[in-house]
Amino acid sequence: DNHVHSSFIYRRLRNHERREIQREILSILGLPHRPRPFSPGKQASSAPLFMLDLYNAMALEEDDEEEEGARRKSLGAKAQANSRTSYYSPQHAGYSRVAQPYRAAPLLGHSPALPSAHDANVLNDADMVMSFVNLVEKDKDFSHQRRHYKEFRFDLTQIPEGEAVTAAEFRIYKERSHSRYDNITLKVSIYQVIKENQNKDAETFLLDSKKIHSSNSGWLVFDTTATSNHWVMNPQQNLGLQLCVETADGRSLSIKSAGLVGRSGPQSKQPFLVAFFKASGVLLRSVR
Amino acid sequence: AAGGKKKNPSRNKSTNQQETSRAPKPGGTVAYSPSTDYNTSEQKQACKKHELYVSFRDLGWQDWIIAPEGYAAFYCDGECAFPLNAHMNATNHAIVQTLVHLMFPDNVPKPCCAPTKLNAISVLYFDDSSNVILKKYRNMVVRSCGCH
Repeated sequence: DNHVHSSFIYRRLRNHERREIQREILSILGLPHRPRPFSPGKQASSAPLFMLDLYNAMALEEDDEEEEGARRKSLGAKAQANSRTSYYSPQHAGYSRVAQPYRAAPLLGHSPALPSAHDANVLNDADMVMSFVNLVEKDKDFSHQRRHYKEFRFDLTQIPEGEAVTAAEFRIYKERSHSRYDNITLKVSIYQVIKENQNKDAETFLLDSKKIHSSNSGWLVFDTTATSNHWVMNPQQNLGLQLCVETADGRSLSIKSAGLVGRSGPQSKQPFLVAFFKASGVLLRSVR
Repeated sequence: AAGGKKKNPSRNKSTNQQETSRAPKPGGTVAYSPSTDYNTSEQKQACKKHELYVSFRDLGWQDWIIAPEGYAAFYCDGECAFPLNAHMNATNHAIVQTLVHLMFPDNVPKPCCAPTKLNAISVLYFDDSSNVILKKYRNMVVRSCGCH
């Protein structure tokens, strides 16, 4: 709503006005030029719906802060100490359907849930949240040792100066597995690729794994905070992630038949990496 | 002197003020509050706060800015007579007025306006690589200058 008064009279901008305000906003956003995300041949975008959810939750929080600020002013300083609104409180009613504590169990629901947040304040404290496009174009199905796996790569070099990763997660959507694997428990594991080899499997390091029932569907969230931090510090060591699925007796399963959604799935269920950042310095609006 | 004109600033100021008060505001939608009555014969008006709604669609930026659709910026007009626009945002507003007051203490009042209420604004946008960025800019939107 942006507090727009009904008394406003609207009119279109003139060219020079448009250029002037574009320059002003880019300076506020700290961007050298306007991005052009959709030129021909570019990858599809990454997780805008999830990010839109975050944006709306953040906007709600800002409104709360403003109202609280006004209320505090009228109640006097005394009220200040004990009126903090917690980010996950149900009063963010618009999102209670998704804001659920899901760290304890894999998040299986029908829409991307909001961040897991190692502590409850990661979104509150974040200055920036980025979701990254998966750069892997062609899916390879078999490794040299006939192990099913799926590769993911994310470019974390575009992070602005001074931003540090406070939390990062890899999210992939799982639908009901193929009927051939009905009523069994699957183990989904995510690995960081340490070294790639020519004629044998890459060297990998296990980051996280989850056990789920084949009939369950919803978002799986894997914690990749340490790996993302490592990649930001050492971009040349960013060799991507590998995802594998096994049955309880260790048999490798194809990602597709396990029900995990990849590039061929709908836009709203594409896998993505999301990272939360905190700026070390204070960002001030540039003086012009 | 702003605008590089060599004429007498105070005359310039009055012209400027007339210009400002009546010409469409640079940088956005015309924002006239019906309650504003500009009496040109009296040049000194109390500082009034105006709102300026900036629409990203209007700027042709809806392909890379996902949300918000626009934002309400504020600027003041009147006694301090330095509208907030691309060249004069609130941060350097008081600085410029201090300088002009030093030169013309009788005509230009001391600055009483420094940004007082600064709000956060969150912007959701695509970068060049189609990654999606949600950035919170604290203390970015000036809600009012010191006069209010």
